[in-house]
Amino acid sequence: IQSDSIKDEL
Amino acid sequence: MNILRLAGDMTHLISVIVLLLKIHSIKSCAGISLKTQELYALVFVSRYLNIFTDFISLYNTIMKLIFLGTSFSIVWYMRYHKIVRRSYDKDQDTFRHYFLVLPCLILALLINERFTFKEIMWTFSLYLEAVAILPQLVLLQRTKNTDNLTVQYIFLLGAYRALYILNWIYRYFTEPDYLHWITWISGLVQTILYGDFFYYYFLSWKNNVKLQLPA
Repeated sequence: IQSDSIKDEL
Repeated sequence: MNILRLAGDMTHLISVIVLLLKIHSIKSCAGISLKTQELYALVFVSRYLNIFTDFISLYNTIMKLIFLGTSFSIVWYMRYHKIVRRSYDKDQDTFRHYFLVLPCLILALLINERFTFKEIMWTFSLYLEAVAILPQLVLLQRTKNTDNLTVQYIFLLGAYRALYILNWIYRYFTEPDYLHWITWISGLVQTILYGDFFYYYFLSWKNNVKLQLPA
């Protein structure tokens, strides 16, 4: 599953 | 959140404050590219579509609101404020910014992590942010007497990008499965675009003279 961790960045 | 990321966000925030301070206090936007500012407003709108659907943190939501609010107010000042708009270098700021928007949109449709509306808009914002500084750099090169605040503003924007790259390197080594090629490559392209500016910035700082990009 693709992690969406990058989405917490601005 | 690591210190590099926080430093990057703060540098970004300070750059916007510096620009608003310049506009608000001396009622001038001389040397600032409206094209670049409009592109940034578009970048934030397309990137922060998830602002009301996905809650990440209070910090995240507040920062998103600040970046959206400030980018639109800068555009408003430059376009409509009775005094500020007179100082806008319209004849010099001729970069055709829609030539950047369309290729970025096409690229986002072709290269993305997931083919959904939100994801494509998010990817589009990454590509667009990477090139959004170009009209500003062109204007800087054309302007003879650039004031210090404009130079500081561009420097801070570049520093924010450089700090984000360090943040990605840090996260790559500390977080499992942290792999984001699209973000990294567009971020790297964006930082490289500042390379030339940084070179002349440090030269002018070292020699203690006013920064002027060669034509």
